[in-house]
Parts: sequence; structure tokens; C-alpha cells
Amino acid sequence: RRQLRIHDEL
Amino acid sequence: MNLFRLGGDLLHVFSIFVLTLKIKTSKNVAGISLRTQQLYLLVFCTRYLDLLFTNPFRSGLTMYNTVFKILFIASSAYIVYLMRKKYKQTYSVKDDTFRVEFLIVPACLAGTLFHYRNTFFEIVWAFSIYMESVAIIPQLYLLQKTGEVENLTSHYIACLGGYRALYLLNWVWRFFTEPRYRHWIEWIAGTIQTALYADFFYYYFLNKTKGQKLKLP
Repeated sequence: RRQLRIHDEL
Repeated sequence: MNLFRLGGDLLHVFSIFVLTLKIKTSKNVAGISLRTQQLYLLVFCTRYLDLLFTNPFRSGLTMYNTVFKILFIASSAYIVYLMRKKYKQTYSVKDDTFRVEFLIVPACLAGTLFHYRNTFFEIVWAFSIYMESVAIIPQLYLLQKTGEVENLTSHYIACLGGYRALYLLNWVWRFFTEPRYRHWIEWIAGTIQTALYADFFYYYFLNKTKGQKLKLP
């Protein structure tokens, strides 16, 4: 898993 | 980005536009739940805390998200302002009585217990997802208490339900097109949220086909 989860939805 | 997601976002913006239009044309906020609107404001403010740290110019999607995030916070704040100040006298204060503690406290608990990562922002983000999934309940409660609403108000709720349905389709799409797409928090909360509209939709379409105002039994 990525280090920082970026929420790409609204 | 896919068409379901884009359509969902646009429908979400459209629903807020419909609500603002209803308030502006009728000059009253009767039948609209201030409690639901304030919960949405809380949802947007907690979910979009990342606005403070994200460079909107990083990518096209970041810019798209930033614009929508600001739009959602600003428009829901504006609606809360209209309801609390400008058209205060027309607010259904006696009927809009759903106890929001019963929603906020469980959402806080769920966010604290079930999140992706053990960081402040992730916990607040998870809270906002759980909170949004039930934020419509005071509005539905007000609706069934008063029994009848103006057309634009019912269109507003219908658009919100449609936006949720499109987001579900977006997740199905992403599940099959993106190999590592595993977003169980959004799936669970989103499914609950969409299911809440099922009963509303039943009566909405029943009344629409008859060309009447939305009237509940």
C-alpha cells in the first residue's frame, strides 16, 4: 500500500 | 475518472443548485431540514481538510477535486446561512426535530474504530464518510412527518439519491477496471446511504407518474 493514501473521490 | 463518477459529481452539484433554486423562488425554506444541511456542512468540512495541504495544480484530477470541494463547502454554508438567517421565519422548526446525536455519536465511534490508517486525518475522513451516509435521515424524517413537500424539494432529494446511485456504479466500474481498487469503507457506507433513498424513490416515482406533488401515506 502507498505510504499516504490519497482519496481521489469526493 | 469515469462517466459514472463525473455524472455523480455533476448531479450532486445540480441537486444543491435545485435546493438553492427552491429557496430563492419560493422565498421560504419550509420542508427543508436544517439539521441535514448542517450535517452536510460538517461532512464537507471534515472530509476536505486536505484542501489545506494539497497543491491544486499537482494534476488535472487534483484541480477538479479542489474546485468541487470548495464548491460543496461554500454552497452548503450558503444554504445554512439562508436557513438560519435570511428565511429563518419560514423554517419548519417544529417538525425538524430528529436528534442528530443519534447519528453523530455512532459516526464518531465508527470513524474511531474503522479507518484505513491510524492518523488524525484518516480518522476524521472516515468519520465524514460514515456521517454522510446517514446525514439525509433528518430530511427524510421531516418529509414523512409533514407528509407532503414542494416539487423542487422532492427533486432535490431525488437528485441526491441519483448521485449516490451513480457513485455505486462508479465503484463497480473501478472494481473491474483498476486491479488494486479496494475501498471497503466507501462501499459499506455508500451502500447504506443509497439504500436509505429506496423508500423515498418508491413514493417519488409513484407520485411523478401521477404528476402530483410528493405525498406520503
